[in-house]
Amino acid sequence: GGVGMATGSYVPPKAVWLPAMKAKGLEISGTFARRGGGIHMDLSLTNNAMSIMTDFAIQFNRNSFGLAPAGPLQVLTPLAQNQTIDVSLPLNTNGPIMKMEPLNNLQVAVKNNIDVFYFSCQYPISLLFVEDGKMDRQVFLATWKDIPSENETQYQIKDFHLNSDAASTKLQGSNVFTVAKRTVDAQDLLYQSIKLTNGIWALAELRIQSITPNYMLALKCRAPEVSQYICQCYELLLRN
Amino acid sequence: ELDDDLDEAFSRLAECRANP
Repeated sequence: GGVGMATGSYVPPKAVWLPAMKAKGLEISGTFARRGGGIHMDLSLTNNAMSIMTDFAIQFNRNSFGLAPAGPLQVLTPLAQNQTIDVSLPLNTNGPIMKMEPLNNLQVAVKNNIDVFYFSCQYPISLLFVEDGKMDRQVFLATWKDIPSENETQYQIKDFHLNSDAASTKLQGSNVFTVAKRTVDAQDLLYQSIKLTNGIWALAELRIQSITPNYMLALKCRAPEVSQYICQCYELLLRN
Repeated sequence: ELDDDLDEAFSRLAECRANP
């Protein structure tokens, strides 16, 4: 963030999710953001058709974490030719659940006065990292021991130059909480916890060596299929 | 005392992970 801006959860840049040529002139670009403990789908709608667009509505297919619109898509005035409007759609996680492949895939239907259009997009799973995800230290140690080593996944995150304090601060902005830090043989080991909106916890050990620019990330989770998506988020959060 | 025990437990965990 710039001067005077609060640092917060990582927000990916908007991407084109629905090109105009596939939607009779409607172009949709968007991103996902976690703000003030809430989840938002931030959309830009552009009318590239020859007539005005009205009567917008949005619907999600069931998905892995129950993401659903928390209200209607608020497009209150007709969208004129060549006009773009920005809309922020609040989401909740109370929708129907179906495991998607990839896990963070979301299928969306958008309707207007012309037709119904469909597209898929993917959200960073850090969207689902909740604010009360700092695990008690005693519980962390017990959980770390209790989760079997088969449920541990290790990743190398290459070419980073942040020190452990900077990494810890950056990650905390997206609700990855450092529970403990230890230094052993010129390596900093950060023990971190993450809680997802569906109550799944992930425990992490981030190992930072001063002599190499590579981090080692070990993730322990009772639902190990989410680990690769959490690792992707570490990369994104640390690089942005 | 619990705090000291937890500090010690994290140190042991880190030691053990860094030097398996």
